[in-house]
Amino acid sequence: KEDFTGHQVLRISATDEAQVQKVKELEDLEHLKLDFWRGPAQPGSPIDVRVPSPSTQAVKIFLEAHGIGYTTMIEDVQALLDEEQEQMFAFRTR
Amino acid sequence: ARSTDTFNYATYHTLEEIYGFMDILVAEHPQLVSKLQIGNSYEGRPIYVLKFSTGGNSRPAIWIDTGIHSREWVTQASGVWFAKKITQDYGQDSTLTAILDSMDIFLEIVTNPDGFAFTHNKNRMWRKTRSLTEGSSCVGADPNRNWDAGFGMPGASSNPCTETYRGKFANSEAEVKSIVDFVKNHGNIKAFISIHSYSQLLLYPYGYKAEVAPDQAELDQVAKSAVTALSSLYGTKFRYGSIIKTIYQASGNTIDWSYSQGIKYSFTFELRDTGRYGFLLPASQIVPTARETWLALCAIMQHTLNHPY
Repeated sequence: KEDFTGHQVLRISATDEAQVQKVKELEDLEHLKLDFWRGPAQPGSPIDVRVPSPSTQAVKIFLEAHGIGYTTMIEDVQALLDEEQEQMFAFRTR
Repeated sequence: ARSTDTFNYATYHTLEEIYGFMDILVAEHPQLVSKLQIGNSYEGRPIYVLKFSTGGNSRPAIWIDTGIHSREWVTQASGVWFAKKITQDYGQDSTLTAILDSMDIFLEIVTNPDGFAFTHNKNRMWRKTRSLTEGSSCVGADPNRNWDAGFGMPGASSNPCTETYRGKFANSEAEVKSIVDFVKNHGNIKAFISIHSYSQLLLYPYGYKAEVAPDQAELDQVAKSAVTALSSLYGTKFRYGSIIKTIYQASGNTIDWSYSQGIKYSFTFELRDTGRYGFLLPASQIVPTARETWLALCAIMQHTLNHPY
């Protein structure tokens, strides 16, 4: 089963078209293995991307270098998945 | 669960548990609910649709599907809740009773069973189907880019390794083809609602082209009343509009196809995440999400009933 320990979900706020295009450049870098939960669309609409831990630093440096704002929406994806599994398992044992 | 009253709607369930729920619901309401198999998935799993009907033959009907993107778990869970709600409200709620006295409702809860099973067993983040693509080590196509509406145009990918891979050809995915065949054979579907998560949007055609849909004014009006009804419960804010204007260009998408079949009331929902969880919405939010969405669905179904065409 895929493990998502250390994966983070960043919520990126691209304020203009140039920044949206910059984020689209990220989308094309397959080696980063980014998973866009909400793809780059229009300025102002949130862009959510799951970032595997090996890529986190590179992505954050890229965004900061281009002055693109972001917040960390999910600190550790696997932690939320563990909670989800526990909740399902707890129900089933009950 | 021994009955749909003891079934737990506030937790996520496996494919087997959801299919088991369907059988119990049919057994409890044989006069109202039946289970149709409309095909098999790529890996051979049966694809089921629940039919809610109070009689008649090939009546005008409403199609609702959830879970076409398998990782969007709150949608399949909401679909289960909708199924139970329909059986509870028929004969009790005047709006739903009027709808079912004249129309049928088809509800496909697990529209991508292979992908859904994969999210439970291997990769919770899986979105696509699980079909194999000759010449590629990557698996699956995006079932919301595989429809015969603007297929091949910008707004999808031809790279099998991407999340928006359109597939080899239109309707290449068994999960899509089975709906296409069902809708064409039925021939009297009047509303087509495909439910995704997340980003709190209610969308209508077009997605593959910037041209304004002929019925845009009416669709916008219906969407406005639906999102107003939705937000009346918990204040969840939805935006609405055409796919291409509200988010981005998406070719080969479900409701552009249904609209091209003459199904005027074609809508896609993107349910909540309330800005925090994305696809990992906690199970505690399943029932609130289903409740608010149900109000919007009823607004669309009522409009469909009152505006025959």
